Amino acid sequence: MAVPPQLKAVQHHYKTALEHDERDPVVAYYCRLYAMQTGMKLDSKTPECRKFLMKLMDQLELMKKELSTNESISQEIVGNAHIENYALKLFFYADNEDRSGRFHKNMIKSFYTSSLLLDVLCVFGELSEENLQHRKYARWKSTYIHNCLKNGETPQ
Amino acid sequence: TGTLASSVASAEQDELSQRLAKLRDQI
Repeated sequence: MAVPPQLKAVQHHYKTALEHDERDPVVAYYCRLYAMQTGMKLDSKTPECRKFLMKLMDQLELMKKELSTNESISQEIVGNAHIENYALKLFFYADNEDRSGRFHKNMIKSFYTSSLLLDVLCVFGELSEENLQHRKYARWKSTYIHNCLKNGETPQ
Repeated sequence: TGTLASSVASAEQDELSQRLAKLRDQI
């Protein structure tokens, strides 16, 4: 389903959910939960947003039922650790590639996805100072390296 | 009509908030 323009701020988190439905349903679930919570704050009044959010809620309820035996879903504290570990794994993979001078699309995507998953961590509460810094760095790096590669420049 | 549409929107908003709280075991 298409994300309404009013909810553009969560479109990449929703896309990340779709990309992880098979690969890691726990990540897919919490990305949807973030999109849901944030989407409700952005716009839950216009008909297109209400329709989108209602469908998103249906998906979340269904996923929670299907994954009820998974502790990362039934206990949010376990889910918090799962998302944080996954986000940092992507971050350190990309950081290692960066420090080794290996610049490619996959590392850019890893930096960017880690920043999105650090956003998702906000559903569990305020981000730690360390995670705030990781998020800022990952987002900046993904944009910087993307622009360098696009312009044929070597990132510094 | 505007008032009716607004009432429907509010009711659906409440429904979403309740379902979200239930999903997160907050009620």
